[in-house]
Amino acid sequence: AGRGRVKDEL
Amino acid sequence: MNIFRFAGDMTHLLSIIVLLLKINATKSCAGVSLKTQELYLLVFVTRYLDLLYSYISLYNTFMKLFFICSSGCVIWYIREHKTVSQTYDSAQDTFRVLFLACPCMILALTVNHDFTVTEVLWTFSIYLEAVAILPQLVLLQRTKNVDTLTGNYVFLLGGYRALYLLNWIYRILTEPGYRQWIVWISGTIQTAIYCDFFYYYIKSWRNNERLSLPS
Repeated sequence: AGRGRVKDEL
Repeated sequence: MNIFRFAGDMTHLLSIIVLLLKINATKSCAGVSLKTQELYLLVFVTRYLDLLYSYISLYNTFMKLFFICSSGCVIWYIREHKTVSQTYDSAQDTFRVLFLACPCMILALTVNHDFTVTEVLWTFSIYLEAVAILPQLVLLQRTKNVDTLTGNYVFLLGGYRALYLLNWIYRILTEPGYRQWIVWISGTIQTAIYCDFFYYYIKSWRNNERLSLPS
């Protein structure tokens, strides 16, 4: 969680 | 990527294609809520800001662009197309979307992972997507006979989110440390909103009768 967490889900 | 998430994305893609086919084939948007479509465009635009500054995969980029363009296309059809726009029933599609958008924005400003513009907007899109279908469900209750394609559209939209629930369970089981409380809770609420629609949809399908939601 938090900054830079990769949002790989649409 | 796992099969549940891929199936969910494909179901979401299919739902939009079904909607576009219905509008294009029948040249009518009867039973389709413009407000829900506008909320979805707002969801996609605020969620996919990372298109501007990060690249994850070709699939990810293509799907984000498709969702933004296709929802924009649906809105254009309903608002601008000379024939389709005549069939839009604005008198019935009266849900006050500000009652949805404002609480979501307030919640995004208070409950988020990071207090940055992109993170707050992304969180806003997660909350908004959970409730964006409400104007459409209200419209279906008001327009007595729901045409099959519109019913299929809503069913596929609910199915996509239900598949995402399976995806999250799968990722919790296989990826130690994978945590997305905001997405999980919001997505569960979103899927729960579809439950009563699923009940009437499946009942009408089994009794082979027209889908009609009780008002």
